[in-house]
Amino acid sequence: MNIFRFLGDLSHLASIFILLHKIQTTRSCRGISFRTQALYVVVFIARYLDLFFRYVSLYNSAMKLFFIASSCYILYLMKIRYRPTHDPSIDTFRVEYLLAPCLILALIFNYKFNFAEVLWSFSIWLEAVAILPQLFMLQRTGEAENITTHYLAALGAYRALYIPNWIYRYFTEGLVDPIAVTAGIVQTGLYLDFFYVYFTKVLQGQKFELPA
Amino acid sequence: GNVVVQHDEL
Repeated sequence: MNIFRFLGDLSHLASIFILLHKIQTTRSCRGISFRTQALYVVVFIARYLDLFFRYVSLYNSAMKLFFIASSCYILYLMKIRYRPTHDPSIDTFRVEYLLAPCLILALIFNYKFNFAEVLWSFSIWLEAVAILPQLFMLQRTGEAENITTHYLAALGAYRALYIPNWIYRYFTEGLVDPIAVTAGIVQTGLYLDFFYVYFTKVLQGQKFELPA
Repeated sequence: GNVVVQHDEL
């Protein structure tokens, strides 16, 4: 564990707490893509099934359980508790266009051709693009509540912080994980436009609005 | 050598 990965994980945790806080305090999931949240459930279950056969550390297991449980809870909040506040008519990104290519990438790029490893690779690629329905929705509405942008910023920062972690691990442990690194760079890249608007508008006290 | 990835990250 190094400081970059730890801060990345904290940022990921923070993003979930911000999202839960947004839903609970506004009693609404307006502006949040159900499709993106559902993809995260798929990502976490696919990747963290290794809880059953791989033990890394208490920290690792606790985080995995938290990410699975919290992502399922968010789906429950969106689909049942605050269902009327979710507007499916603006959440229309076709997730098949993400799932199928990720499955193909996982079949081609994996560390071993077995079920667990292909599933792991699939979850890594899917995580990289799971934010697209949310960003697509943001693009369509052209604006977002401040709290939603803080959620997205924390979520984007999480994988961005893994990049210096991988550089650090390469130099200290000689360790390279080409699949995670490639997908992580793609994932961070998808946030660049968002980060630009977040830093130049939201953090300057303005509302998050995209140019028409 | 072989790529040995430990999957010790989240």
